[in-house]
Amino acid sequence: HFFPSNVSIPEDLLKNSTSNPWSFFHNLSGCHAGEKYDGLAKLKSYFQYFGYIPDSLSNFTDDFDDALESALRTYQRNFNLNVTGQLDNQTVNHVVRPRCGNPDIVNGSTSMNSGKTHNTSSNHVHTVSH
Amino acid sequence: YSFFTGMPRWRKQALTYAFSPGNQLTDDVKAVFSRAFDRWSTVIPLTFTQTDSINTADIQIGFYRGDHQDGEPFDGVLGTLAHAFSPPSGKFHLDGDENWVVTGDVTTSSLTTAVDLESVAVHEIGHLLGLGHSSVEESIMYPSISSRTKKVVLATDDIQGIQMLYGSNPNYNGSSTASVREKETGSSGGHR
Repeated sequence: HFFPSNVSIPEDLLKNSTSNPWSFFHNLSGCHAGEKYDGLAKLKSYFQYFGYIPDSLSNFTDDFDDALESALRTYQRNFNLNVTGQLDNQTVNHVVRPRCGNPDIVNGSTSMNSGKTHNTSSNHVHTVSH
Repeated sequence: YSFFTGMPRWRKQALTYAFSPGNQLTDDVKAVFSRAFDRWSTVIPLTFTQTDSINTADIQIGFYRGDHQDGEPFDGVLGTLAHAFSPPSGKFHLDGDENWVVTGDVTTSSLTTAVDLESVAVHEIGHLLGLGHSSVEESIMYPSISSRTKKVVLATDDIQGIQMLYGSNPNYNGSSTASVREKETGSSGGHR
């Protein structure tokens, strides 16, 4: 479908305009680690598609497990979100955004934020007495 | 910015592109891609020329719906919008189910699922040239874009990345960069 922006959109198209394959993920907002929710398996498949869960894992369950929490943390780091490991509103709202189909992580490797090494020495406070 | 594993890049500077004949795209649609290619060729010494021969073109552009036999099926309105392969593949696929806005101001579209074609084209061309995704939100290579949003100007991050692969266009004077998005409004993905 190609449009100029100022054209009037046919009614039937407007009716179907809210069908986002990921809008279901809004229902998962607020889910907590260690619990089970319908649909989390789909979310794990989403994260695997974009490289956040290894291809070696399969047969996903609806459990909020360590793999999902780890994927969430990596995703949040890559997209400059608060790194909570939780399905907070901010994260879910970002997950449902339309995006490029290319993965963010390939074979566990990425140059996005999560692939950058952090200088742990910066955690130390250096003082000089005067 | 980031690169694909092994930093693949094109070994020639004059690249050609062609559209899938089955799509029968209008000149308006083709002009969008021409503008998108120009944005990259402004900053690097590569040229992009349209050709009618899809079989011999370096870059092949096509709109497809659902499963299109590359193992990465499209998913209908919104979700994934497009994907492109690393050099020297040249395959550039767009989701034919999206509501692509070709001309005018996408931010004022009455359709909440309207997606700006040029914004997506500029991003995918980055992949075709060898760039991966970036965490810099202002960059073209940031992976997501809201509907009814236009982001077509290369950010400093994009330019630094692509010039790492190809060097700078001798005529580039640095004036075409933008450190902020050209314009952004819109939904967070069709749940409005």
